[in-house]
Amino acid sequence: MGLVYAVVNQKGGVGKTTTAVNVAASVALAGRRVLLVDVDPQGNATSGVGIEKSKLANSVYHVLVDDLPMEEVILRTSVEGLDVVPSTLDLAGAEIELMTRISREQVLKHAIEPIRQRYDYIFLDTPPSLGLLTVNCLTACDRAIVPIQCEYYALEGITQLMRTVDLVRRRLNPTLRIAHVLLTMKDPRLRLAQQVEEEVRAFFGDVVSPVVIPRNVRLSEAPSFGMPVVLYDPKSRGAEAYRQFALEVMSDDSQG
Amino acid sequence: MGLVYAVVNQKGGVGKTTTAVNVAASVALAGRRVLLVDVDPQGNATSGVGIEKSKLANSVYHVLVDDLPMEEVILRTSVEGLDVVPSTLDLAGAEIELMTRISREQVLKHAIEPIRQRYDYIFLDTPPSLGLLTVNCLTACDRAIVPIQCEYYALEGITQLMRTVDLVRRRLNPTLRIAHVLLTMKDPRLRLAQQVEEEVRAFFGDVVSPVVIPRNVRLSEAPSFGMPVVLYDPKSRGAEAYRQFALEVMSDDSQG
Ligand SMILES: Nc1ncnc2c1ncn2[C@@H]1O[C@H](COP(=O)(O)OP(=O)(O)OP(=O)(O)O)[C@@H](O)[C@H]1O
Ligand SMILES: Nc1ncnc2c1ncn2[C@@H]1O[C@H](COP(=O)(O)OP(=O)(O)OP(=O)(O)O)[C@@H](O)[C@H]1O
Ligand SMILES: [Mg+2]
Ligand SMILES: [Mg+2]
Repeated sequence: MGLVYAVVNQKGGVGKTTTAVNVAASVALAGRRVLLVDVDPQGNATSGVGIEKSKLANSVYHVLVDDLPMEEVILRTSVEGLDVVPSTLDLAGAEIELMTRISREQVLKHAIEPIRQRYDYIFLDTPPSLGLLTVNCLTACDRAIVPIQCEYYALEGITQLMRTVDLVRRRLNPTLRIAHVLLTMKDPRLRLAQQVEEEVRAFFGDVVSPVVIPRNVRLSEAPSFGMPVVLYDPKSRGAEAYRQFALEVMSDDSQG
Repeated sequence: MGLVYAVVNQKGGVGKTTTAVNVAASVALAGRRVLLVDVDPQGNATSGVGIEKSKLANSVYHVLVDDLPMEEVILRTSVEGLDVVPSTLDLAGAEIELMTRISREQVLKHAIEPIRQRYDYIFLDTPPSLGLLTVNCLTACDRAIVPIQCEYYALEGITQLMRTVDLVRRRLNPTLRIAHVLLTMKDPRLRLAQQVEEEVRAFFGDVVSPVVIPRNVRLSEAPSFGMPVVLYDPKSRGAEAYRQFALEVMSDDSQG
C-alpha cells in the first residue's frame, strides 16, 4: 500500500535529488512498484531518470495548478518498475498560483490519493526551500528522509527544518515523522566530515542511518547519462551505498 | 560610490555563500569599504564571517518587513573594512509577508539607498530559489555574479536563471547585467568537470571568469571557524583563487 516518502532539506546541494533517484531506482530493481514525483522546478530528478523535458506537454505543474489527474502525467522510465511524474520550468510559477487556493498545502496530497494504491513506494523530490511546494510534500507524505551533507554549513539549517516538520505535523499531517537521516558526500579523509557526522548522530540518535553515502564521482556522472548510478555503474561505492540504504527503507514496512 | 553585486543561482550548494563571503573579504582586505548583506534565511554568510546569530536582536528581516533602517543592523566583522547585515531564521517568513506589499520587489533596493554611499562595494548573498527575496536582490543590484558548480545538474538551471534575470531587467532594473560567471568546486582530474566548463564557456563566452575556483577543503573548513578562507588559510588554493577573482571584480569599476 503506497508508502510516501518526501526527501527534504532546504539547504542546497546536499544530495536530495541523488537520494530520491537512487533510492527509488534501487527499490524498483528489488522488485517493488515505485513512483518518483519531481516537485522541484529545476527538474533534476526528471532528467536524472532520463526523461527529455523539452518534449513534455504536461508535468506536475498541471497536476497541481490545473487539477489534471496525476495518472495523465505518469511516465515509464528505463528502470523496470520505476515510473516518474516529471517536472518542468512551469513549476516555478506554482507557488504563487497556489498561494490563494483553499487548503493550498494539501493539493499534492489530494492529487496522489487516486494513484497511491498502484505503487508500493512513492518518493517525492523537493526544492531547496521550505515554501509551499515543500510543505505540500511534507503534508502528502507518511515519512521524511533528510539527507545531510558532511559540511559545516549543512548543520545550520537543521533547526529551521525541524521547526517546519513540527509545524506541518501539528497542523496538517499528524503522522508525519522523520524516518531516516542520511549522511551524504562524506570524504572519510576529512576531519571536518567526521566532526559533522558525530554532531548529526548526537543530535538525531538512531534515526541516522548506519549507511553513509561516500563522495563518489560516479554519482555525479550518472545524471549526464540520464541514468541512476545503480544502473550506470552498479559496482561503484555510490551505487552500493544507495542499495544498502534502500534495503533499510524497505525494512521500514515491517515496523508499520 | 557603492556598486551592488548580487550573487545568484537557484541551484543549491553551488558556492554562492562561499563566493559572497570570500570576495567581500578579499575586496575589504584590499582596502575598500565593503558591506555584505545576507538575504538567505539559512544565514550561512552571517556565520561565515563569525557572527553569532542566536544573540542578534535585529536582522535583515526587520529591515525588509518592519522598515527598520539598514544602518541599525549593520555589524562590524573581524575583517578590517568588512561590515555585514546579518540574517536569521525570521527571514523565512519574509517572502509571505512581503507578497502583498506595494512594490514588493523593490523593498531591499529602497532599504539600501540611504547607506549605499558609505561603501565602495555591497555584496548580496541569496537563497537557492528565484522567489521574492532573490528578485529583491536582482532589483537592488547593479550587477550579478553567477557561481556555477562543475557538475551536470548545475547546467540545468541556467535557462531558468536567465529568464528571471531578463524579466527583472525588463520590468524592474533596466541596467541589471550578469557581470561574472564563476566556475566553482572544480576538480581538474574529473572529465565531467572539464565538460561542464567547456559548455559554460560556450554558452556565456567572455562573461565567464578566467579564474576557476578549485575544490579545496580549506574553503569548507573556514566557516566552522567563522572566518573567510582568505583569513583562515591565506596561502590555500581556495584563498588564492578568490583573491584573483576579487581583483577581477574590482577592475569592473574602470569599465563603468
Ligand atoms: N555522494 C556524492 N558524491 C559525489 N557527488 C555527489 C554525491 N551526491 C550528489 N552529488 C552531486 O552533487 C551535486 C548536488 O547533489 P543534488 O543535486 O542531488 O543535491 P540536491 O540537494 O538535490 O540539490 P538542490 O538543493 O539544488 O535540489 C550534484 O551535482 C550531484 O550529482
Ligand atoms: N571550492 C570549494 N571547495 C570545497 N568546498 C566548497 C567549495 N565552495 C564551497 N564549498 C562548500 O560546499 C558547500 C556548498 O557551498 P555554499 O554553501 O557556499 O553554496 P551555496 O550555493 O551558498 O548553497 P545554498 O544554495 O544552500 O545557499 C559548503 O559546505 C561549502 O563550504
Ligand atoms: Mg535537487
Ligand atoms: Mg548559500
